[in-house]
Amino acid sequence: TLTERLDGVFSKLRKRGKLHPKQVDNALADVRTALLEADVAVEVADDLVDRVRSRALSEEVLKSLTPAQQVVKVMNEELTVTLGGEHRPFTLPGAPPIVVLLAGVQGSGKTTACAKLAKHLRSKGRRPLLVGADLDRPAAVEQLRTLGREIGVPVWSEGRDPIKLAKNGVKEAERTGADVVIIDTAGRLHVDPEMMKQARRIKDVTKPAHVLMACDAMTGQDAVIQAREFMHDVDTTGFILTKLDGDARGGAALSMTAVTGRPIFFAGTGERMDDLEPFYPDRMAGRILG
Amino acid sequence: GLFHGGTTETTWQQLEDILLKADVGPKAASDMVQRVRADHPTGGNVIDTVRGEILSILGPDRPLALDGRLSVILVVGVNGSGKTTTIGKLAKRLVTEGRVVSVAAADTFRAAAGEQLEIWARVSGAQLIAQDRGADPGAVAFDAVKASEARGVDVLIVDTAGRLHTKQPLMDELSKIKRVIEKAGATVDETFLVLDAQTGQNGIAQARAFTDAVEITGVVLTKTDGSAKGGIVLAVREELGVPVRFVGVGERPDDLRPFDAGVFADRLLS
Ligand SMILES: Nc1nc2c(ncn2[C@@H]2O[C@H](COP(=O)(O)OP(=O)(O)OP(=O)(O)O)[C@@H](O)[C@H]2O)c(=O)[nH]1
Ligand SMILES: Nc1nc2c(ncn2[C@@H]2O[C@H](COP(=O)(O)OP(=O)(O)OP(=O)(O)O)[C@@H](O)[C@H]2O)c(=O)[nH]1
Ligand SMILES: [Mg+2]
Ligand SMILES: [Mg+2]
Repeated sequence: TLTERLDGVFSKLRKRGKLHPKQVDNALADVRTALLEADVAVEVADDLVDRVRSRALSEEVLKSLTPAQQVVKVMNEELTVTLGGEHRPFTLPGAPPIVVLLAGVQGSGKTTACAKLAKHLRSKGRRPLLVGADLDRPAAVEQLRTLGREIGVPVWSEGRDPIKLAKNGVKEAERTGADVVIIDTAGRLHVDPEMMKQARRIKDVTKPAHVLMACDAMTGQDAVIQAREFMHDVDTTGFILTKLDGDARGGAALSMTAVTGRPIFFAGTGERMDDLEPFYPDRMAGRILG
Repeated sequence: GLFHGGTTETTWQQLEDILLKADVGPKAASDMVQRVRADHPTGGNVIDTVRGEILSILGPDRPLALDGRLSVILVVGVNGSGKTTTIGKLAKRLVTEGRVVSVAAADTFRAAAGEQLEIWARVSGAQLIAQDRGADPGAVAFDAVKASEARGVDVLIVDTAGRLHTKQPLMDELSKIKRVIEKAGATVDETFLVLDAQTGQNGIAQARAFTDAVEITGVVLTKTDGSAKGGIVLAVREELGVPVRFVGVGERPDDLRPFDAGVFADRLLS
């Protein structure tokens, strides 16, 4: 474990019961490596280590009988804070129909998340409508329709232009009395200007209360770039971190929150429609640190 | 270039950062920089040396060699990595080469998986072999072998459901699908692990688990049209000996290229 590794670093030499700052530097180098192994982005790991450094050079750590545990404790606290502190409840402000837009790169779990979210919101007394605005991927709308049938939530998708379709999806909600509209969109790369422009336009015409970015927990260094670019282009309000049922350490979670300041509202923990859980920053911190 | 003005501690750190940001992994990045630094104490052709290191890790390119009787390609990987799309592209490539191709819809689990592959079959000119959703994937694979042999198919590509490698029953199911194909009288000539280029260090855990379950003969690295460099394939090659065979460069039928290590290395270092 990280604590054991740091114990090794600190046990090598101690002068007059106090640690040498050089030992703390060595320990922090180890912490940096642990963060990088966990897929935290380089710039985010460096920034975090700098914040921890000043706390780690305090009397409390240098004079501690268990300095390794102290450093890990400080690390955990800093991580938890950056990840959002405590669980952030997902609220739906404004007059119905409230729009939630799902965005993200290809294969991140958007379509699945739309259906899970619809089921979750209905269990909270909402009347959701699912809108299938992904007209690119083969059988994308069919996938959403199948999931909608499984959970008993209506799916609407008519037309050939994703932007008009999304706007008309909101109109459909007004017509049927649905109070939440969850819009599924095509996977897209932040380096594809046409597709990012399309996402922006979908946002402009639907005026969502939330733009949720679905991100795969196994994403590596690219997570920080994706999060930053999507934030810039479509004003992400928060994240759904998917496939947390795997064993990826999930450093992407830190990269995403650190660079956008937006919370992770939910964790995707499986392929079934019930596999959506609230996200807990402290649990994630422990997972990242290993 | 980075090192042509001589070398400082900063330039070596910058080199390490380039490797780290490419998902090479912290230990591998640090080791590589140490090795190169020992050979170049005052700078010089450092980038060329690193490029050479990357090429030597990746090994020679291994083009697809499918011969004579029915060749079977099994396609596996975690959820959303790009398996079904890759199969569509590969099928199109093989049909264009004049082969008779069939694709088996052995993902009988996920919503609209069959419908998605059906569209790709039509686009690629391959024959589709499928059963209803919920059918046993082994049964679909068995059927597909028999039907492909009967129809004089040259290449059968088997699509499987995405699965996280941590789920042992799903990994066992994959081993069973492979055994069933062999029981049907065919050999699995290639088993491709489809890996998303944005995958971090978890990619090596994936590769290990899939190799244990079904012995991987190649990686298809997808979504290289994004900003991620896919450096995880270096560890996969070094630790498991599995080479990259193809790269996905987009979502359209022609967006599949045979792996070119030089192109990969240049992109990683850019
Ligand atoms: N194990 C696991 N699988 C998931 C999770 N979320 C989604 N998946 C699976 O990941 C794969 C991709 O999910 P999709 O919902 O199709 O992803 P997407 O972002 O809509 O994909 P595109 O529309 O192509 O961009 C599917 O096999 C899903 O079942 C999760 O939390 N855990
Ligand atoms: N940009 C880009 N997108 C790709 C590439 N390969 C696949 N995709 C996209 O990635 C998404 C997922 O592709 P699929 O083929 O459904 O992935 P899969 O592994 O079969 O997914 P599951 O069966 O759900 O596990 C789709 O939106 C594809 O269009 C690629 O090389 N580049
Ligand atoms: Mg989708
Ligand atoms: Mg698939």
